[in-house]
Amino acid sequence: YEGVNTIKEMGRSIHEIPRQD
Amino acid sequence: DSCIQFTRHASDVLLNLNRLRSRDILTDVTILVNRQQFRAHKTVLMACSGLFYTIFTDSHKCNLNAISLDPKVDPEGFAILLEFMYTSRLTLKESLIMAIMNTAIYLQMDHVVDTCHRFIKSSDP
Repeated sequence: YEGVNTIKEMGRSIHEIPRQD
Repeated sequence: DSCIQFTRHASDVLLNLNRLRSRDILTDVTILVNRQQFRAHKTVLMACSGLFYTIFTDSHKCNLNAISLDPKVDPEGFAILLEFMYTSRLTLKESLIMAIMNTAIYLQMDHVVDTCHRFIKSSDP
């Protein structure tokens, strides 16, 4: 990924799977 | 008593999962987007996408080994989001940002959608 402007996103990236439905 | 935390473990695990995907080892589903096909692991798809979580927790669908997505989905957008799922890196090409965001909405990847929104707003002149 060299040469690409990389922005660090510190927040949550994906949903959280519940412990049980 | 001590506890040793290997701080790069999560990214090492993800890298190995991506290696398994690229070698088609234990992949268990083919995602059909228009005429393109993508092999993947259901567990990784479910961990990253609300849509796939819903599909694969449905007892009638969890054993499917091929899933066709809505024809409105852009294969390039899907490919970039699948790559994100397995690498944590989202490649935002100017020409594809809307396709990526719309695909993320379809896949119910809300945090990616929010991030795309903020990226678009910040890069608006």
